[in-house]
Amino acid sequence: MFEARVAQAEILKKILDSVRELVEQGNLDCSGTGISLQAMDSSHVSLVALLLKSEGFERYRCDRSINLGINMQSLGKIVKTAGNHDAITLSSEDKGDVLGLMFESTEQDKVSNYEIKLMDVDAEQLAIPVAEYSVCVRMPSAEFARITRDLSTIGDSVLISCTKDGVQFSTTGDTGSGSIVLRQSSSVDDEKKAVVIEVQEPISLSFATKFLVQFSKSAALNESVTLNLGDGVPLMVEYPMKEMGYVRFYLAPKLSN
Amino acid sequence: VCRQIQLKQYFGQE
Repeated sequence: MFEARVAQAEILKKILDSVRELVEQGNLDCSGTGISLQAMDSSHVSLVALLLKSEGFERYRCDRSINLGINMQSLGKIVKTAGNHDAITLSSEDKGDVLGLMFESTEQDKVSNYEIKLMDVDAEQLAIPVAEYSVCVRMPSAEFARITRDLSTIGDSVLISCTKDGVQFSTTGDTGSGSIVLRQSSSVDDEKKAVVIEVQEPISLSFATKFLVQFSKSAALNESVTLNLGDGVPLMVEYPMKEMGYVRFYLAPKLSN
Repeated sequence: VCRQIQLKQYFGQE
């Protein structure tokens, strides 16, 4: 038996919104420690790694580990019908063929029950090694969204160059070029609004703009985002979710021939 | 000219 209850539907809505455009279907791996999902986009260039820790749920029970193959679009559509403050309980029998969803309003005067058919998802599981990153940039997630959106009007690749002085995002396209530099915040009252740049080694790497734009749509998950870059490893973009876990995106670079 | 690398070149299969 698997059962997981979140106090407020809002967080699940935000999580599903952030992954469902990138990932059509995936396996929710449910175990005693929580729920995880690892899925690549269809071109195998980017990967979503989601972790929802058991302690982040109001109630959590998973007697034996199970894989729930889910169409993320279908799940997203159903969860969207819940009120933001509704409690949501996910459930599945050990050998069941459906994922049950129960929404309960805060007043307990409305209860909705849905079932989604499970599917066989033949997803390749990749082993993600723990990487040593040369650069870690923490910045407001809204700023990251703005920068990727603004540069996407010009070019399909963004070069991210980072030194101790700042991080530069630049692009070139048929119509011209553009670049945006962010400098480390000198003094900030609100830590969430700070730009913090940690540099072991300066680095410059190119990435496909369209994926950065996709990732940056997760801004609702956290006011801050971290970009982790290293030579010979994919970019890792992380949106932490307090006690709940995280959504991480990995993106392979574009290399010059 | 840039070439898009795939993730498999970095991450092994489990």
